[in-house]
Amino acid sequence: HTSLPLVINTWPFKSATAAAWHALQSGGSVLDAVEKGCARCEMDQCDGTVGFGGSPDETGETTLDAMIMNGNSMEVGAVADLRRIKNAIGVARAVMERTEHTLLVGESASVFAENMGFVAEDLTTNESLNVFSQWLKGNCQPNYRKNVSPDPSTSCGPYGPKAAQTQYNGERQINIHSHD
Amino acid sequence: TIGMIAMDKDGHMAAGTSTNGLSHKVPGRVGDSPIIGAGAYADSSAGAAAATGDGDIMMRFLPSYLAVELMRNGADPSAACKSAISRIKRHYSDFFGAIICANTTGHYGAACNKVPTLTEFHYMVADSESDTAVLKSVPC
Repeated sequence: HTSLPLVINTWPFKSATAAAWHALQSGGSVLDAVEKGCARCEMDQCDGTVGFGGSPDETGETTLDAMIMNGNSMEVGAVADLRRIKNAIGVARAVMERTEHTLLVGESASVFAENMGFVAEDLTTNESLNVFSQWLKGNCQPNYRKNVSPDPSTSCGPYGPKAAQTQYNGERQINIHSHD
Repeated sequence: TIGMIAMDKDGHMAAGTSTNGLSHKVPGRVGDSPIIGAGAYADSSAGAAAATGDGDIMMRFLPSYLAVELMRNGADPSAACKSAISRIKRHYSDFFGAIICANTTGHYGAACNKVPTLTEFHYMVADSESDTAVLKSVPC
């Protein structure tokens, strides 16, 4: 296909594609298209793998990662381990346009976002709380720890280092509703 | 996770990602999505790519950067995507992942690694021909 302009995105997230396409057709830039498209997915909580209320960590908190890149200027803005801010792609764009840095992370990224006018709010939902509760009830399985004590394949933490390291079998518990 | 590429009629490109990562991750864990060249990469002189899957594995291979560089050297988008997946597969044969690629002329493609939970990868495309979002898929 050579039918420019073009929007393409991973997974069957139709509303995100439509939002990006609308941005382009309305005279927006390619950066606007990517930002609008990803932001749509964040609000829609696409597949539970984007935005607030999904993929709770070991403590039950949802944290967000996002990045945007300008293919002309090679400018990039990115945020990782962002807490309490729903519009992660918007913060990533703010990193690109309002700092000379590339990547901000964690609590400091959240403070930056608040200073730039993004609203801080709890990213937990009943759904993410339920996922977290079920995980705790299931002895914290699946679990990404290794070579720690107590045995992470059967027990919850807190964990400490295990004296003798065992051979890791390399099995990963990624599924279609838990991915980057 | 969503990974997205946008290209205007003049060939200007942008790419982006947004994700809440893996369920039950260790607090502080960050995946490939915000890592430039891993989750996505764009260079209007060569192409753009966006990856999705197990970021702990994929970020070690910078698959989006690799795919763009392959397109810069003449590979078509599907071949570039397949090569980026193959590079990871050499070391992690059962990794969960997929990638989309687009070159400067607006040609696009996708590839994925076949595992029990991923035998076909779905992605969305909108262009001036369709004027709307169209579901596409590629067998892994």
